[in-house]
Amino acid sequence: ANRLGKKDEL
Amino acid sequence: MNIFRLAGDLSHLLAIILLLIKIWKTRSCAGISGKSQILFAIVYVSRYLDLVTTFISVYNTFMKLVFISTSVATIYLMYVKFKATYDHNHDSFRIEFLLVPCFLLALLINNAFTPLEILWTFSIYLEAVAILPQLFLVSKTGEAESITSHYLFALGSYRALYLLNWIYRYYAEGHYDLIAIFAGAIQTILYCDFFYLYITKVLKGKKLQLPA
Repeated sequence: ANRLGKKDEL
Repeated sequence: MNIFRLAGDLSHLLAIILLLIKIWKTRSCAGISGKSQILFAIVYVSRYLDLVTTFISVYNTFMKLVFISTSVATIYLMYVKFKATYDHNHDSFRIEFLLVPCFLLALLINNAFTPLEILWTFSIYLEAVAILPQLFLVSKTGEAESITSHYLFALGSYRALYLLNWIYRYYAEGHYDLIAIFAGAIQTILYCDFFYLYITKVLKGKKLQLPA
């Protein structure tokens, strides 16, 4: 899981 | 962004708005668990600390600010403005029994041992069980106002839609996070008996009555 990908969810 | 996650976020936003409408219009927080609202506020604050470090999109920042501000506003309405209508006796769930285990589990099982990541993981675990005081309160009072059941249905649906979002992202982007998926599955499962009652009763115009 890429960092930004994971953290783009609420 | 995909349709499942957008629908989930909008369902989440709807739930929060329904709760504020219920409290503001009935000028009462009867039937609502203040403990759950406190847990939700902790979830949002501990999860959205990256507001100050990472800019994802206007949508992302806007929604995070809305969730934090509305959860604080709800707590204010419950514990200050309409304090007299808060059901202290029935809202007796010991939230420390949720906070401590979630934090310890976040220290044990996480994606990275950094403060931001531990807090994010803690917020994911806590959100999975944050509704327990509310479900406990409804089971103790044996019933819920219809707008409260709509609130719970929208809130439960949001993470169910996120489960579909994670399935979509796995196949479409090869992106997945097992911590979020497992916690989201548990969170959704906790609503199952409520979903059953909501669909079989509330949607037929009956009041949500739990079998005594």
